[in-house]
Amino acid sequence: APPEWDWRDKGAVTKVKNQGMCGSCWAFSVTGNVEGQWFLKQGDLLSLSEQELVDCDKVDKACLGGLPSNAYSAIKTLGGLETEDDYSYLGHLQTCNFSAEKVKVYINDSVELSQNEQKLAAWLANKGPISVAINAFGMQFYRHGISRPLRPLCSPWFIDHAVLLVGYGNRSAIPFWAIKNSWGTDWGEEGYYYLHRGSGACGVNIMASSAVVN
Amino acid sequence: APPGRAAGAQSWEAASSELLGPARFALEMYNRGRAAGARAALGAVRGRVRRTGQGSLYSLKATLEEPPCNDPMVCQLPVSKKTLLCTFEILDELGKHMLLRRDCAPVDTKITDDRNETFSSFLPLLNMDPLPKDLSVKMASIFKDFVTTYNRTYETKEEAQWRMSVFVNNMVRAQKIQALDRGTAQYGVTKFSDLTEEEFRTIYLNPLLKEEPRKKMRLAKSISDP
Repeated sequence: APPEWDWRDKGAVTKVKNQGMCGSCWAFSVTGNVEGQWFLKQGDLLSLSEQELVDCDKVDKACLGGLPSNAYSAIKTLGGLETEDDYSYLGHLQTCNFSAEKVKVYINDSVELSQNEQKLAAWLANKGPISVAINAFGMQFYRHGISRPLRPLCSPWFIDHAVLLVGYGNRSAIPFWAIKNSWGTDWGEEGYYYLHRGSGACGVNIMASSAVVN
Repeated sequence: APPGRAAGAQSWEAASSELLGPARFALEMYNRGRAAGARAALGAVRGRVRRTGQGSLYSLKATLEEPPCNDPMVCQLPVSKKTLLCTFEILDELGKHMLLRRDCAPVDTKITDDRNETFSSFLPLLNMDPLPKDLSVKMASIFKDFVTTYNRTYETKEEAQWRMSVFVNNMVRAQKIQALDRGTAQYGVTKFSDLTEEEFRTIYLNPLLKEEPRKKMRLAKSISDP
């Protein structure tokens, strides 16, 4: 893999969004991944609808949580995703208002990725931003910098937040993952979180996945 | 500071030799876990000391020189040495040192965080025994700053008082997280600082992620092309 990579520099990442008072991080992680996959395959960056997943993915639990693997299946079953503008985010569950005519993006499949962080870096640089799930220890009070909590405090067994890997690199020889969060731009580094790379910090390597767009 | 000075008095012109002990302790904590060739070295140190009832509180600004990185496990391309500017707060009580704050950033970083300087300087006050008489005034002032910054509103005075107590408790939590972090992250006041841990977890996090079983997907092929 290249020594550093950032999909934000390549135009594959939409602006940071805000899930509001709703546990819908899973939807934001997945739409972020699909946005990247569509951009790489079709050359068009579209901001996609999380509300469609919140309302219409009946396997997941809307604001009470969900799994990216279920969300990918829901997108396939529904037939695709509408854009953010067409199906705007409200931050709470409502009746599914999906319209097949308004679908702008579809996916063909989804895959689970390696737990090896070097392989994840290579996959990211080659294929696009990656949906991951992490232990959110410390994130309530995170302001900036590269987070590296002690392993017992940030166990990979207690993953509780889904986010999007958009890049990686080094700051002062400390390797990091650049992570797009969904708590607005007034949190962290303009909405981004930087987590130590290479040590399995906070379980970042445990649940990596991506949609596949042919 | 001259011996015999009253406890709590501030000494802003401490002799450099007095700062070296705490500075070396801070460096030792910074380098903990690092191999010999990867340890940072101490550069210039300046600071101040405040005397408390049972010890001294040192606030230091120090430059650390990070060695060049040639380990491909850490950095794929060699990285030249870097200079960091660090802020440390060390409490020395009865000869025992405790690191209360560690905040380092490259000297060329564009991120400034003047606001957190105030919040972090306040945290050691919470550990003093007895607590300073004007602590509640300081707490209220910083909480008011938070409310203004993040445009928080509370329905009743009682709720505002409750949220202030949660805020103070969270500042202590943030301090502990900071002390235990081995990276360069800074923790402190955020827009979530008036939420209890339970509230934050319930509203913003996703407990389903740790549950098994979850739907299995096929494993992607590794990238083999250069």
